[in-house]
Amino acid sequence: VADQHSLDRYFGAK
Amino acid sequence: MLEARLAEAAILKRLLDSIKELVTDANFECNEEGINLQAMDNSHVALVSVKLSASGFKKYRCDRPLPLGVNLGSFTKVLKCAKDDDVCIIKAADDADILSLTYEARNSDRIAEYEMKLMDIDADTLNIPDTDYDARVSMPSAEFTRIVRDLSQLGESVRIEVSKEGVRFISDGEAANGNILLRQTDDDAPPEGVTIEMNQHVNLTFSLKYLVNFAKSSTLSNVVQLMLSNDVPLLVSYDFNQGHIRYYLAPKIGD
Repeated sequence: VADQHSLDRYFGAK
Repeated sequence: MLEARLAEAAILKRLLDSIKELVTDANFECNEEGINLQAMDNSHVALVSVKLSASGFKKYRCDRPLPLGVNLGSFTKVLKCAKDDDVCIIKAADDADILSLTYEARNSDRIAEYEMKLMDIDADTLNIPDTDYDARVSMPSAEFTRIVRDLSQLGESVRIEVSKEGVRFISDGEAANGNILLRQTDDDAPPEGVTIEMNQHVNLTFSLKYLVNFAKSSTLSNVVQLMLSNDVPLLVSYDFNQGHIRYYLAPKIGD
């Protein structure tokens, strides 16, 4: 079953 | 203080319809260039980013940066009181906890005034890097809406594949499967046609639930752009006269 990473993993917090 | 006069309330109504199911509360960040919003859904899998340029308003004044923390459900309710073609004026004083909205009817002397409570929202802003995407697909927004709605009947996910052949949307449900291929239309440019730019073959899987939600923005633009690179979030972008709405969605990963 596929799952997702959260976007925080791809985009750094400002 | 902020004072912004929008020629038609419809833009704001449509924007709120596009984001209210994804996000509960959000800051509308106002500055002299316009109004921006960036917010993630609860699970941090999807992000919505809205820009309304100052030049898109009939009148716009914002003396200093002002975050307007808004409950999107309440904002939707207040905006429902406006007719699509009403002139809509939004005002907020510095450090105020109230947003005032005035709707001026186009063809009568009716002026309606509403006030909405603002709230303090402590949200992290993500730094979205400029990305050179491997594939860019531009298509009629109604077509995108139809594809994600159709495939969401069959399964939870869609695999989007961009190759020399075109762009293919594939859903593999438990009881049924389906795939839709769109080829580049040589004799028809957007908004009616499909254009595909590809540097590299792309193959990514996404949750349809979110894409169906994003597709609500088809009321704002006839064209949608999908930008994809392997292993990075999908960008779904709708441009309109006053600005844009963009969605980012994390891809599904195999087990």
